[in-house]
Amino acid sequence: MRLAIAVVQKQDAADLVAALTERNYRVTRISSEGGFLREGNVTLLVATETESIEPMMRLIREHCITRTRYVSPLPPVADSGEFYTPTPIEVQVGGATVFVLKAGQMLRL
Amino acid sequence: MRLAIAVVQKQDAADLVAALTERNYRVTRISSEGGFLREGNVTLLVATETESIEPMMRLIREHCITRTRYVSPLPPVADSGEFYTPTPIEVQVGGATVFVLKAGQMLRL
Amino acid sequence: MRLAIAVVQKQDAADLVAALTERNYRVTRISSEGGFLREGNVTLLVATETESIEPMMRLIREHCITRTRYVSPLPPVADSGEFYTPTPIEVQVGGATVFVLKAGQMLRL
Ligand SMILES: Nc1ncnc2c1ncn2[C@@H]1O[C@@H]2COP(=O)(O)O[C@H]3[C@@H](O)[C@H](n4cnc5c(N)ncnc54)O[C@@H]3COP(=O)(O)O[C@H]2[C@H]1O
Ligand SMILES: Nc1ncnc2c1ncn2[C@@H]1O[C@@H]2COP(=O)(O)O[C@H]3[C@@H](O)[C@H](n4cnc5c(N)ncnc54)O[C@@H]3COP(=O)(O)O[C@H]2[C@H]1O
Ligand SMILES: Nc1ncnc2c1ncn2[C@@H]1O[C@@H]2COP(=O)(O)O[C@H]3[C@@H](O)[C@H](n4cnc5c(N)ncnc54)O[C@@H]3COP(=O)(O)O[C@H]2[C@H]1O
Repeated sequence: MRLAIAVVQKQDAADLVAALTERNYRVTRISSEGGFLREGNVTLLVATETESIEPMMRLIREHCITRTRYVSPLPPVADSGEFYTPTPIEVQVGGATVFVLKAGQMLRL
Repeated sequence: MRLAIAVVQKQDAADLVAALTERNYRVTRISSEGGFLREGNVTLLVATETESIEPMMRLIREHCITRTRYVSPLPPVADSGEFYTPTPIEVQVGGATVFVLKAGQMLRL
Repeated sequence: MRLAIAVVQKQDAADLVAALTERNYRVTRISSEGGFLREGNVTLLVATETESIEPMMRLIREHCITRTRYVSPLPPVADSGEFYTPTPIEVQVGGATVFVLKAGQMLRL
């Protein structure tokens, strides 16, 4: 038994959850936020048999795409009056970040 | 040390959390959503000694009940004009789904 | 690879997340609630190499402080008419509670 924890972008979450449940995966969805961009994203919990992890990863790759975001770096502590126009920095937000943990037990009570 | 992650129905969460904290369990509550029914549910985190897992399961069994939900399947891509009355399908939503993980360390900082 | 799950107080979360991302940790933030005080707190997920766990703990210690909360115990089932003035009980809410799990795999898809 493995517990997969997948952090995905909001835009991809609904399609991915639909694709997973269509193939009989059980999924729990949790709203979360990225620490760096401070934008909303989605954390999925999927407990499944070990041999179903690989096909699950393929589904995630198919439904989650990498996007580029432009972030303005925080202005330096500027002298008053100086007009600060930051050059936005480019940040790649991946399709998904997935952690796979060994779940000793899984019980349906 | 074990970390139990329990997904329970909203209706049972408050009573279960009260029963757990009365018996000195420490509990963190996270709002979540089921992937299939897309209804709100609750994910509980409970880190506890290994020998306290069994008594915790008994508390979960006592406070979480199985419910039947009727869901209308999505209409097939119908021809226009056809009046589609789906027969609802019956879905059993369990009392609780619990994953138990080995927590190597637990620190109170 | 380790997955750290840290439950911290709301007041400390923003500073801690900023300090972690400044030092190149990747962090996911989830809103949660304490089972006992039923107050909002924050659950952080940080997956990182095993040797980065110790320096992360130092950052958590620096940014999370213990606070004292006064809670009124629930009134006993009183006789009607009796005026009940509870003596508040003092509860120490720690800086942070951290669970460290072995993450078998971590994939960026
Ligand atoms: N400290 C830092 N310094 C410089 N650049 C940084 C950074 N932290 C993140 N980034 C960059 O910003 C993107 C968004 O990160 P965010 O923290 O908002 O949102 C993250 C976070 O919520 C989660 N995540 C990724 N790796 C994680 C890990 N090891 N542990 C916990 N959560 C993780 O997945 C989301 C997307 O991550 P992804 O790696 O695709 O994309 C990341 C990465 O390219
Ligand atoms: N292995 C696992 N990994 C992660 N989370 C898990 C899980 N097993 C259960 N859960 C969580 O527990 C809730 C209740 O599951 P239960 O199996 O009792 O009751 C389920 C089950 O009887 C049925 N169901 C779930 N997924 C299905 C699927 N792919 N195909 C057919 N029926 C499904 O619908 C009920 C409600 O499911 P929903 O997804 O809304 O909500 C699920 C989900 O949030
Ligand atoms: N083993 C564990 N598993 C899962 N989550 C855990 C945990 N240990 C701590 N937490 C989380 O961390 C928060 C702060 O816990 P702390 O032990 O510092 O501070 C706690 C503790 O001093 C006390 N407390 C908690 N549960 C208690 C109980 N059952 N009986 C008596 N005192 C309790 O009240 C404070 C606030 O607790 P609250 O539940 O509102 O909020 C908790 C809970 O959300």
